Amino acid sequence: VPAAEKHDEL
Amino acid sequence: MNLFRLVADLSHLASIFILLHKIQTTRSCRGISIKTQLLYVLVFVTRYLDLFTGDFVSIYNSVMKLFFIGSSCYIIYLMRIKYKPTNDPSIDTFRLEYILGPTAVLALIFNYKFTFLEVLWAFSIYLEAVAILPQLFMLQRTGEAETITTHYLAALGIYRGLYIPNWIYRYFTEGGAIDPIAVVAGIVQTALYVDFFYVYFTKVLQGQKFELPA
Repeated sequence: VPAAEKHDEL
Repeated sequence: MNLFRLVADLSHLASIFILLHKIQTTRSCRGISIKTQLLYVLVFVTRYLDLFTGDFVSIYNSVMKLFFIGSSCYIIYLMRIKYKPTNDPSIDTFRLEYILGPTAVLALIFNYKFTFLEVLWAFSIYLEAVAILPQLFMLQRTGEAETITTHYLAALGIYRGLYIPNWIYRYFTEGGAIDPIAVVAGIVQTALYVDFFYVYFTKVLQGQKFELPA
């Protein structure tokens, strides 16, 4: 999973 | 988590406390666009649905999400109920459909996956990018702002600005990781503050009142 899809930012 | 993002998030937190402080101490929401504040509620509610889906990131992340949802709703309560008479809709005239329509369409076209949660997530990113427009429009219309209101906007602008070095840092430390939706929307969002910061630096930080040239 690319970092983009983790949604770990606010 | 890196320092850019941490300071950005703290600046975002600070902006909310500055806004609450302004409303509570002056007992007035004069100069604040309720449309922008309503858009923020929508931004947080649509983005943080993952609080309920089990995609846990960290305690920090969840607490911040709950705080942003709760505080944005509380601000609406203050503006719509507690200090309603100080809220002047006649100067808060930006048309919300100009924002909601295009951002909804963008989210349907540009998203990471065509699922309910992912489309809403993309929508919240696009919406946040332009949610400040009614507030800036109002500022432009009245041509001036209370100093405390400009500090609120400055804190918000710093929050957005710092996300950019955060992405650059993440790109290099996470093996070329990039979140194109967040990055493009974030750059647009930051650009919207450029005019404001020019006046903020040249006037407010020099001790003058925030006034736009006639």
